[in-house]
Amino acid sequence: VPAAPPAPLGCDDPESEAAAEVAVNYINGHSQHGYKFALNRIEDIRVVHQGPNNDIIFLELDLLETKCPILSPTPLANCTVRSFAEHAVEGDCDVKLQKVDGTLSVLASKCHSHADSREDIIKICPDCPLLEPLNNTDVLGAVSAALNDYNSKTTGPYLRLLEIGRAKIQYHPGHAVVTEFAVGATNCSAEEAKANVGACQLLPEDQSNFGFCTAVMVKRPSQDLQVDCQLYGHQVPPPDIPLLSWPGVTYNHPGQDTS
Amino acid sequence: SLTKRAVAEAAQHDKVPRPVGFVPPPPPCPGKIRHFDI
Repeated sequence: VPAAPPAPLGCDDPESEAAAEVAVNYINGHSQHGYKFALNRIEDIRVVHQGPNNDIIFLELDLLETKCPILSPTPLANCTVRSFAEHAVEGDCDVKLQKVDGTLSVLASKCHSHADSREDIIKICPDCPLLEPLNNTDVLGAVSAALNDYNSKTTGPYLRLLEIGRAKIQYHPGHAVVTEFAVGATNCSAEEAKANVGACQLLPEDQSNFGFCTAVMVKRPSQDLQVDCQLYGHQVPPPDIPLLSWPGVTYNHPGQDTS
Repeated sequence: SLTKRAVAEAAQHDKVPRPVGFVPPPPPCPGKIRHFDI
C-alpha cells in the first residue's frame, strides 16, 4: 500500500520557518533599494513533491520594513522593525523554493511593498508625522541642503546621494523635514570637490564605500539643520549579487515591486 | 449487502463523541504574527 502523503505543512512548523528564513535572506540579499525587511508572518505554504528528497515549496510571506538600509552590514537579527506609529512599510512576497536532499534554494521571488495607509496611522496617532512622497520639493530641498552642509564640513571623502529612503514632514510643533538617504563616497576629498565637483565620481566597485545619512531640517520657529552620516567602509559584495545600478539618484517609493 | 443510509442518519451515528474540553487544533495557516498586523 503506497505510503500516505505527508500531512500538509503548517505555517509555524520548523520546516516552514526554515524556508521563510532562506527566502527573507534571499530577498534582502537581492534587493538594491530601501531597507531590509524582516519576517512578520508566514501567510501560506504549499509543498509540491517532485520525487524522493525533492520538493518545490511555494511561500506567501508578510514582511515589515526595518530601520536598516539595504546596504548596511548590520545583521538582520539586529535590525529593528519600524513601529506602526513610525508609519510602517509592509512587504508582500511570493517565493518559490526548491528543497533537494534537505538543502533549500530560492528559484524565484516577487514582492510588493507599500506604506501603511495614512488614515490607519492618523486614527491611532493623530500627531504622528507621516511618510511624504520622496519627490516632494520640501524633501528634495532638505536632502540637498543636508548633504551640502555635511560635505562642507567633512574631512573625509565627498559624498554623493544614492537614493532617498524615507522622508516625513512634521507640521507641529513648528515645521520640520526629517529625511533618511543613502550616500556613496567619491574619489574626491571635500576640498577637491569645491574646485571641480564634476570630477567627483563614486568609487569603483572594488573600493566602494557606501553610507547612510539622517537629517532634520527645522524651518519654524527658527531655522536649524542637523545631519549625521555614517559610512560602512568597503564591503565585498557576494559574487552573485549585482551592485547598485548606477548612476543617478533613485527615489525609493513606499509602493514598489521587485522580482 | 451494503445499504445506503441517509447522510444525516449516518452522520448522527458516525459522529465521534468529542471529549469534554476538546479544543480543535489551530488552522495550519496563516502562521503567527511576529511583530504587528498592518
